Amino acid sequence: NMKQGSLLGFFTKK
Amino acid sequence: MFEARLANGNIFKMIVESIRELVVDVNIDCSTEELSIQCMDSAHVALVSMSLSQSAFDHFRCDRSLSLGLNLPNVSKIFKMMGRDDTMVLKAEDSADKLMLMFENDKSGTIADFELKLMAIEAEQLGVPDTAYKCSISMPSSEFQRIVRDLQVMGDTCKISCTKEGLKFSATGQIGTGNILMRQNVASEKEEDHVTIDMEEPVELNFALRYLNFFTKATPLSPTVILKMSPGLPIVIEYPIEQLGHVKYYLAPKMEE
Repeated sequence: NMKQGSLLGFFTKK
Repeated sequence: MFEARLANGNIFKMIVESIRELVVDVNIDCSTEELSIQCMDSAHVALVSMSLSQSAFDHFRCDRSLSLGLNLPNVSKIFKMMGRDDTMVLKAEDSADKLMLMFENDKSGTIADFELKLMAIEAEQLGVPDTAYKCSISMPSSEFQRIVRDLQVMGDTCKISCTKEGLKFSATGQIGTGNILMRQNVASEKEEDHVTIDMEEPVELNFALRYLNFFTKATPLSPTVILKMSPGLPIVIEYPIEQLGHVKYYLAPKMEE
């Protein structure tokens, strides 16, 4: 089944 | 001193209603150019990016950039007391520890004013890279809302695939599978009914319907919604607010285990 990704894997904290 | 006057206060009310279930405590960042919000949900799965240009306001004064820390459910309660045709005025001193909201009804002449204590919310600003998306779809926002609502019956994950066939939404669950295929439609004379699909290369991604459903709370803001996708990247779902701004939602995809 599918695992929910996190935005932190795509967007960097400034 | 920050002061802004919006003749159609309802726009701001709809913006609050479109994000308050996703992000609770937010900073409304005020600059000379715009009011903006950038905030992730508590699970860091979705990001809200809202912008309302100073040109949307009849009067806009922002001497110094300010961050107004607010609890959106409380702001939403205050807006319940605003009449549909009221003018909204926001006001805060530079040493902002409270926000004044005023609702003026031109017809009856009544003025309601409220004072909200501001919160100190530590801002976790995210760098959202500019991306040239492989697929960009513009479609009626009511249609997107209906698709998301209908597919929630079938399961909790929606596969969105953009191919030369068109844009397909699929959901599978205990009771079975549902597919909704939309094709490009620029024939109807009503611009708002158009579906335009710009596909540079096919993309197929999976998303949690629970979040997509949250995003459709922005439907009253815009007759059209724009979906942008690239392989392996978060989807962007944008509700333009006429030429005055937008509410954008970014959602991380679900991946095969």
